Amino acid sequence: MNAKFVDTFELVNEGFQKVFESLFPGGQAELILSEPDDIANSGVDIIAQPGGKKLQRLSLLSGGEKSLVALAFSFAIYQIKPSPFYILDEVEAALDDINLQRFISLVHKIRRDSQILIVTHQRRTMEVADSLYGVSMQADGVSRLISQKFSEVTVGTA
Amino acid sequence: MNAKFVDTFELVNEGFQKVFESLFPGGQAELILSEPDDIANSGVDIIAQPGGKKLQRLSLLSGGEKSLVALAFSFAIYQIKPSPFYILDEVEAALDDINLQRFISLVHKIRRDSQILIVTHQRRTMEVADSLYGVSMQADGVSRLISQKFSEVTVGTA
Amino acid sequence: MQLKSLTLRGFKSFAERTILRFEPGVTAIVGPNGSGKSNISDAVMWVLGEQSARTLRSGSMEDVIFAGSAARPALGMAEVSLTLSNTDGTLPIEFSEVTITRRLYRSGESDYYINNSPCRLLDIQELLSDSGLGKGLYSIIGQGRLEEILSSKPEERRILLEEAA
Amino acid sequence: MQLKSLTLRGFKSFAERTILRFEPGVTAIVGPNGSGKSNISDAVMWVLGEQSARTLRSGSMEDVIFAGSAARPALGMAEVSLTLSNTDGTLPIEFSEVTITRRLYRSGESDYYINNSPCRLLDIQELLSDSGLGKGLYSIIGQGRLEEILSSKPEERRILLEEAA
Ligand SMILES: Nc1ncnc2c1ncn2[C@@H]1O[C@H](COP(=O)(O)OP(=O)(O)OP(=O)(O)O)[C@@H](O)[C@H]1O
Ligand SMILES: Nc1ncnc2c1ncn2[C@@H]1O[C@H](COP(=O)(O)OP(=O)(O)OP(=O)(O)O)[C@@H](O)[C@H]1O
Ligand SMILES: [Mg+2]
Ligand SMILES: [Mg+2]
Repeated sequence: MNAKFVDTFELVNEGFQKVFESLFPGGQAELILSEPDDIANSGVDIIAQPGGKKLQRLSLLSGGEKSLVALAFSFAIYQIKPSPFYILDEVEAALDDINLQRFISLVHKIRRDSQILIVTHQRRTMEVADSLYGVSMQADGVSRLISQKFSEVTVGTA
Repeated sequence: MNAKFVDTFELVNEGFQKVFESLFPGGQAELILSEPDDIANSGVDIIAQPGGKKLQRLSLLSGGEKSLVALAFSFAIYQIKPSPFYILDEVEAALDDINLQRFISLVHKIRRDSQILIVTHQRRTMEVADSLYGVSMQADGVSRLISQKFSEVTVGTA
Repeated sequence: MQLKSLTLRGFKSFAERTILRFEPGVTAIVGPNGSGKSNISDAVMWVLGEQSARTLRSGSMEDVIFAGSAARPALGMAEVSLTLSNTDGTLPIEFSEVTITRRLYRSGESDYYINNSPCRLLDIQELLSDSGLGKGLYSIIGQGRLEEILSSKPEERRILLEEAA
Repeated sequence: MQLKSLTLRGFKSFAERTILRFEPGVTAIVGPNGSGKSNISDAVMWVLGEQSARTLRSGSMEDVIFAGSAARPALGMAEVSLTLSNTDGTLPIEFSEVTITRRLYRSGESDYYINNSPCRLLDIQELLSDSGLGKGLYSIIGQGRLEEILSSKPEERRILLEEAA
């Protein structure tokens, strides 16, 4: 139904703009309908302008900037329709230290109402966790797990 | 000419196996002709088996393993036909600490005869550099450079 | 609804029966390259009904069964079970705890269970359809797949929004 | 043959004339997300003759000209110069130092220079054809592009090998 889609679109758009601004101080972004005259079939496009820069096509953004825009879009949807849990597999790989901190703040926003599994190689992301699972594979080609609550473990090598 | 391609193929194959074994202790890999009965038109396929594991299709490899296989292939070509310089843009992003060290050893192999520009966020990769260029962008949306020889700079924040 | 546990047996590199128990909040999964972290994420997608082998980095569904290693022979079956607490009644079923199980044999035969009662894949999909865990699984971002949101077609992004409606 | 320096002027985010001087060995390029590191790599590909806008993350070649920012107007031209030492005679030209320059105007007009003499793109391509810096530029691995070697077609990998022959 068109009305429902438009409502969802406006809610997600609003959330997307807020999350984007938290990730890109001074920046602005929005979602637009790819075909505003044909709402029944229109797709959704993303417009994003980091702070101080000129609005250009998404492809010109840097690796880290693209990650942040994609995270803003995903998290905007998560806020509209929370899932009981999320699995994020190395989504912060392209981020510098400052943006990693901003990503971690995003994680804090959704952790109250949902469980989050984060696969990561980054120490600072591990520090946010309530519990840790270590995965290892020995010469027999079989994966095994070690579970550790964060209070019991020192984060040594990844 | 077929003969030339076959010679190159065998040289690169040999190099690929050597580099692969340095990145995957106990592992084995090779290049094969996708169409051995039609050498004039045959493509090149990659077979890779990390140590202790069973030989399976490349797509099942992990993110870090795929990076290493691709690096082994690239570096095998570099050894056969060195370039005056290389530019590697965040190629080590998916590697854990141990594999990062192996990647750094690869860099040491080609640095004697070539210049290498490495774009990186990783401290350990920076420590391998003879010189450092810092890139920054202020509120005016313009990129600027700061050059530093490694001896003059402490690697603080990325 | 909360995740309680995930059990893998013969799924990809998890040849031996392995149980992850889940706490509230954030769980970090760490380990060396190739150790099996992303395979855990694949297991969750698979038990929730993922039908595309490609999304699981596989060429065919049979690839998810432990293929053996230098030291061990291949197994004939992969099985994953996911246990959820349902005390808030999110899932339309009369149990406070729900376990979904999926099994695949090398013959290509599949078995599905809800709380150890055999069922069809369709029953699992219907059970999950309103929970946010159903089709599309937008809540799982696989390794290297984050940027797809930007390079995908506008129509595909619309579908993501509609599933969140 | 060695890289001596790279000069950017109006290329992507490098609105102001910027010179990188190269030392032997390893040079690390570091900085925050979006600061311009990968744009430097794009500049090298471009001055060496890259003709695919897509490889430069652009929609059209015009995208490589500084587009302005919140604080500054767009520029009308992008220019990149690469200076190489040729004391070992790798390049078939009678200079011990060779500077390749490429310029693009918003009109779409392009200028090319070898040591400040106007030339065609073809002359630059021929000059570089045996140096390992020519077509294919297998020596530049762009951000996020490493895995393409694995997912590319077997025929494409053959071409990489043939260029290394
Ligand atoms: N059916 C299977 N049988 C046995 N091993 C398998 C099977 N499928 C995948 N594997 C192995 O699992 C490994 C990949 O695991 P996974 O992708 O989970 O690694 P990872 O911990 O996420 O690593 P990274 O940090 O590099 O992303 C591969 O080495 C692959 O050989
Ligand atoms: N023609 C142009 N005019 C002005 N700015 C541009 C132009 N083309 C690209 N940019 C800007 O350059 C920035 C991207 O720079 P680049 O890709 O080099 O970043 P980076 O330092 O590699 O970052 P990361 O660490 O995230 O990969 C983008 O923010 C983009 O807006
Ligand atoms: Mg992984
Ligand atoms: Mg970059």
